[in-house]
Amino acid sequence: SAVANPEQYIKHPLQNRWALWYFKNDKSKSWTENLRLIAKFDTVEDFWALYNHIQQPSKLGYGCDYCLFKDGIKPMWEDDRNKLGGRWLMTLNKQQRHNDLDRYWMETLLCLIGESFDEASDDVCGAVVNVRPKGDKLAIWTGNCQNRDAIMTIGQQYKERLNIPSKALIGYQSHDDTSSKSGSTTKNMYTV
Amino acid sequence: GKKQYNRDFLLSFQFMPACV
Repeated sequence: SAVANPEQYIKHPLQNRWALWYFKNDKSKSWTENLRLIAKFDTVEDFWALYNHIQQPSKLGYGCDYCLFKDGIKPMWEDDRNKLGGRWLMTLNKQQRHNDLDRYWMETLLCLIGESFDEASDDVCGAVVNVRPKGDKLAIWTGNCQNRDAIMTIGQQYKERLNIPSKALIGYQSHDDTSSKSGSTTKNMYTV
Repeated sequence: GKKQYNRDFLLSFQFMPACV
């Protein structure tokens, strides 16, 4: 009589439970009304069940976002776990919607759920993809813009995972600076 | 310790049959 192998029937637990949110830009509704929780998951298997079931970012309409955040953190600056933080921001050109967007977003998700940034993963709050006519954006949000070491570790490893050439710089901006900016650009606190 | 999964391990589950 065989002993069952747990590998065959136990799902693989993630370090964190994650929540996937969807934002659809309906101008007749408020920002918070447009933000919907899709589902939460905390195993590798349940992540793929969800990922394989939903549209890729390149298929979303303009003004739509996906946000993947640790359970309990809302995908907004105002959340207590975000308000002192900031984001590594990647701005894509129009051509990259077809070439890179979906692949980059999947890599971003795998970095988060796999805790790819080692101890610095504790600083990660979530990730956001914005689908916009001028160019799509990808970001990893972290909880405290003063945690330089963790932020630099995340930025360097993220850039490596996405195969971004080393001469192409990406910047980290605090949410405080982003929310209070007067022009169209926000200053970078860090770059890699 | 932290439950870390590398990219290839995670990808190997994308098209697995559902758990029974």
